[in-house]
Amino acid sequence: VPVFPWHSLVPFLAPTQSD
Amino acid sequence: PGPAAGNPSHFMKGAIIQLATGELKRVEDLQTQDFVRSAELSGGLKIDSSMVVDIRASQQRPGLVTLHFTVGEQQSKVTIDVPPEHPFFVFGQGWSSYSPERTAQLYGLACHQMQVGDVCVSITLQRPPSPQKATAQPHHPQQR
Repeated sequence: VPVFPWHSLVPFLAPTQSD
Repeated sequence: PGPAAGNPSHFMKGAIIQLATGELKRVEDLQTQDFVRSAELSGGLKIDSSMVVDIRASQQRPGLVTLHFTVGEQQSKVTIDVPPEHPFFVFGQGWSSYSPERTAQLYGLACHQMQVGDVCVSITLQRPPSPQKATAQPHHPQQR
């Protein structure tokens, strides 16, 4: 079973403000 | 491209996520606090909140869903197109998607129905503090 570091989820979470 | 193209396997039920604490959790067991603590521990990352303000079928890209968010304290408006099965993590609730049925089919991940007003976890890069405000820094021998 692959293990993903939690921060690899970050791009798939809700958008952040683009500035 | 096929409908399954680009489905991130992170969301497959049973996928193991390693938190910043080193703890291992299945993706379906993640809780709000896991994101909050991991962001705190990671340094340079800040938990933000993105509120869903509108949900509708995409006009330009059939099959996708257009989600409108207001993000952070500045309430910046951000619009994204996502597949209907894409899960988001709602504060205090957990995984939610536009189509929990499709999410269950494709990922096996149980989701709530995403609704206007849901506040989703998002993570931004924290701005570094201004140099004037910087307090005593630990010694960095290999600063780049």
